[in-house]
Amino acid sequence: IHTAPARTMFLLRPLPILLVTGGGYAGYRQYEKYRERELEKLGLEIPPKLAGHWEVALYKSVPTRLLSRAWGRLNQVELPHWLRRPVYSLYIWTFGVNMKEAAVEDLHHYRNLSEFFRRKLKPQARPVCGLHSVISPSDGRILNFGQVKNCEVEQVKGVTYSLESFLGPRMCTEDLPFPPAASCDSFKNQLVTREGNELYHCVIYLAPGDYHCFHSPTDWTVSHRRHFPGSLMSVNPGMARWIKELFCHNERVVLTGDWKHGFFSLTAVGATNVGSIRIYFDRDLHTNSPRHSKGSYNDFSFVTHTNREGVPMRKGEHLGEFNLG
Amino acid sequence: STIVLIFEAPKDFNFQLKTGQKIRFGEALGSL
Repeated sequence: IHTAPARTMFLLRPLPILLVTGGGYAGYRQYEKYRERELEKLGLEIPPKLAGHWEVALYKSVPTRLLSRAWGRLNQVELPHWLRRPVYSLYIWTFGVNMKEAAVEDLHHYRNLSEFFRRKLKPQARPVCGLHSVISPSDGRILNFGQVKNCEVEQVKGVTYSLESFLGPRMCTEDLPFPPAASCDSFKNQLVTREGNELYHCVIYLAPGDYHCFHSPTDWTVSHRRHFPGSLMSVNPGMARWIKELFCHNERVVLTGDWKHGFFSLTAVGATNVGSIRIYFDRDLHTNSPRHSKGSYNDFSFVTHTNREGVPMRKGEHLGEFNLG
Repeated sequence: STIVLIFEAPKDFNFQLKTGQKIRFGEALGSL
């Protein structure tokens, strides 16, 4: 370095630098994994490593809404007939789609990737369980489930989000907000309507290759919809382990109502490139729209003077779908 | 994308699930 001319100092080769820094990082990650395995062997529980505020802020600053809209627009373009099979075959291979279950197996039938993404299933592909009161509303992977404790819901083990931030303030039947909950327990009490009942939750992650329609998980009546415009961060299990309150940051549609045991809600949370959420009986709902700003919410009540009940849904009935965009 | 269910039920409500398991639409989540 001392003998080299000053000019050559600035001509450092990028490839060796990349190799050294990349190799160093990979080595560090391997060391961390090794340390975690050793701790697991000793029976010690490893606390989840959460993203810092600046990391979340940096991720949120990525224009995921705009990029998802662009991706949605691009995938509405009709593909030429000859291109359909290779494009969808690549998607099927990448995400492990089971086309045997699709209502239409012929790949040429789907005009673009958006249509392919929201493909329907054969009627006999998903028999609805008649014995149990609550069924899975969609295909996917169970990230977490159980009783809600201290108004904190687990998105994955050890990583929680606030129930109140997720659902927003509770509304009375007359569309008036309840007085603000003084404590988290009082918010939970606003939801639990019957003595001796508890609040439960279940989180289902839909991978890109899954069937992306969702159905009614039980017999219930939907009385209210709340749309939260938000970020469209990835919601894969790795991200859910890394970002606290991930589901409170993301665009989502909360449907609330009642079932035979009291309060019932289903929330569809959007993700990167999948910010377009459709609810079949709600034509006014438009998600990931540029006219909505993050941090607000839009309410709609299905209870009117003529319909005091709301929208009745039967177990297994088509409720909505996720779309690219 | 993700679906989150939050609901009220009696104390004897039981989930018939395991964390991380794959599930399909129509399969049982839980019952009383």
